[in-house]
Amino acid sequence: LGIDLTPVLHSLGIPSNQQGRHRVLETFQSPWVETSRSEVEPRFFVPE
Amino acid sequence: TDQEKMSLVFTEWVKLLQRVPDDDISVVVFIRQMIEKGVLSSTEGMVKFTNAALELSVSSFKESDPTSDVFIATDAFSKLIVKLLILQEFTDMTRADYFKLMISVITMVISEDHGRMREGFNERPYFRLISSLLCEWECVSGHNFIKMGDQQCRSELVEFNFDFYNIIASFLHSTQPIAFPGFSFAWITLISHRMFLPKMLRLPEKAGWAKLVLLFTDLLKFMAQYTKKNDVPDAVSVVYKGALRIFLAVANDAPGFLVENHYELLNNLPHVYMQLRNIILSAIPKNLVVPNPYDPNLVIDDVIGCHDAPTVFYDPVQDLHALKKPVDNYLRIPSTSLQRAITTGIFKPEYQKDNGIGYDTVSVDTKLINAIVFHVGIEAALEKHKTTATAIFNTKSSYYTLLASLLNDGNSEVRFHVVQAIANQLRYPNAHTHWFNYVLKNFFFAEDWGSNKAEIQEIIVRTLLERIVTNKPHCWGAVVTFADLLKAPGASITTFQFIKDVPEVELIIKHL
Amino acid sequence: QYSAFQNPLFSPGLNYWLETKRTLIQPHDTMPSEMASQLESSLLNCPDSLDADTPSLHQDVLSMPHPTSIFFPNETIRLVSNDPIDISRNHPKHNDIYSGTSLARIMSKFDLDTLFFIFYHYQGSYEQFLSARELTIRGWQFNKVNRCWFYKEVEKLPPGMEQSEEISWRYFDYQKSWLARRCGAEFVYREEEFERI
Repeated sequence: LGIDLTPVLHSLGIPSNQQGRHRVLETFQSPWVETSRSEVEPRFFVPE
Repeated sequence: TDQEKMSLVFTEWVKLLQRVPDDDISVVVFIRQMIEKGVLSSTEGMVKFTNAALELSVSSFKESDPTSDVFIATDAFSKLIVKLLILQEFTDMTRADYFKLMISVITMVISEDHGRMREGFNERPYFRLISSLLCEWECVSGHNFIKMGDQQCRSELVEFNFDFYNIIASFLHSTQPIAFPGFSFAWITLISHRMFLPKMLRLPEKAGWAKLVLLFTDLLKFMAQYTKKNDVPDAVSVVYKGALRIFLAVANDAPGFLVENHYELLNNLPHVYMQLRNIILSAIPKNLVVPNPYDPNLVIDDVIGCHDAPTVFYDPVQDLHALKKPVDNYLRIPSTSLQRAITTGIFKPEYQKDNGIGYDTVSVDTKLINAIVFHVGIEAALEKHKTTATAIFNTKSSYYTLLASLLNDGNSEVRFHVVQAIANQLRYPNAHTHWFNYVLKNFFFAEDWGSNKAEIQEIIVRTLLERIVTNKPHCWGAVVTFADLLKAPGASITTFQFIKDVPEVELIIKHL
Repeated sequence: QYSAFQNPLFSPGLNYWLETKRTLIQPHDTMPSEMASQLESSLLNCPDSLDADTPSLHQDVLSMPHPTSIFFPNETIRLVSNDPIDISRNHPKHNDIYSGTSLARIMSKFDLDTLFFIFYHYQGSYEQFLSARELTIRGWQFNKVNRCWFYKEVEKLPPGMEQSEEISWRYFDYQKSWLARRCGAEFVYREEEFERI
């Protein structure tokens, strides 16, 4: 039957409504919550 | 020995990087000297150096105080690999072959470590190597390698970029969990890495999609192989949880990937993972607004999206094999002999174990059935586009009768898998969802099944119900189709015997 | 028979690699206990977000000399917060991949002084990038020529005047006074001088 995905989506930073939806794979810390205890540096670009 | 010499050179490199920033001139000079002195000028030298550097990185990790920075050598090696890719002139060997060689050596080192150490194998330094490699590459490749001063080099690197990710993807494919169980969790973390997955999803012209589907298939195959109905090892449950989060993230960021690849992904997804299946099938293209499927006044024919056929990345016609000709010929000019060829051609030579809900074995080629059903749907939508809707929304059309004959001539098992394959096409509002909704509705209410009617209706209800009693998400098409069955005039399905036989189901349906 | 297998360079790695193909071709029906222990060992060693973080081998000193306390922390902030994003800032341009991160959120609360400090003293870093992003969100623009941040102030004038608004420019003087100063009347805005962020 699966599970209620609301907390899972929340842990991913995906809001349950459609507002404020942004990409999450670029700041994805780890496939598991337990190993996602610190943020990771995403890609960025600094001009010369 | 050569090994010792290589280790010395690498150690000097590690020390250098700790003292100066990586764009310091001494870094360039160091690499130039490495090449000039012949450390890396032969294939043999490259292999030996890669071996030495990796073994040093791994042993340095193992020997470091866990509270200190354990990845200094590993990170230095990643940086060296990237520097070698951007600073060298590639005359004897292409950049791609050079990189492939290094990755091959890395693969062999992992293979030996994993094979020798068994449960003592530690995946972390290898994970870090690839992770840091991806980070370093991202840093140099920003804005199409704009930081490269030399224009020739820059354009070469822009061309090489796809090869870079492709080679990493091939490495991951060969180190998949079934082959390297001791690397599984690192592997899952790598395929979903922020410097890998979004990149692969967005390479121009979907260049990364084929390999990504392959990698996701590797993951799903592993889960399928070791998920038993009564006993799922704890570690496999954890794998599932990770896979779930990854697919949810993909559905959020790049639903188009799931939309266009649902067929291949589902071919390897165990039936028991109903929610994961729904997540893949519920993906909706970005910016598409979908009407509420629970709206009792909804009429699918009026939904605008149903005019358009969904984009398909992988053409299922490739999986029809011997049945391609009979199917395509039947669609043009139906005949009983072609029909028979198809309905008898869908069986496997022998039983195969399966972990279905309610069955343990399978004697039909489910992949072939999925291919046939999907192919017929694609062709039907094309036909509608070329001619009119009435050509396919017609129970006499060859598209419809092909599927109907599969049900008619088949046993329960065939019927079940055909209906499942049809239900897999009931997704967001599109031409496939629309047509298969028509097909399933007509199957349900048809009067010419004879004594098979009750069974066919039961299979249809079961197939739709199992997709909508789960926790969300639910596929728009599945909800709408089920609602259509409930709304239809005539006897309510709650009066059907197979519903009344199972009070829990009766209750659910009454509630719906 | 293949020459690669005779080559001592690839031994024994290549043989071990070949062994791994065995389970791919003939997967086990149920997980053998050895595989199960390997899988569990992998679970125990599972890399975490710190393992996946961007490497930084050489710790940069401050890009510009500036007196700092010896207690100034050297480590980058790596918090996690799943608080909902402030929707009032939900302009499409600002709803980018950084908007959900703790660091970007913290910077949205920093005052201008702090943002300029980070920008000029941590050059080439992710933190500099985020401070530039935040300054851009607040309407500042970066001049590539003199390397100063500029702000355009638009003042609505009372009705009845010749013009409906008065425009004045400010820039942040990072070299001398460490203050925002008004630009003189001779200042001319040239779009090509400014970084498109």
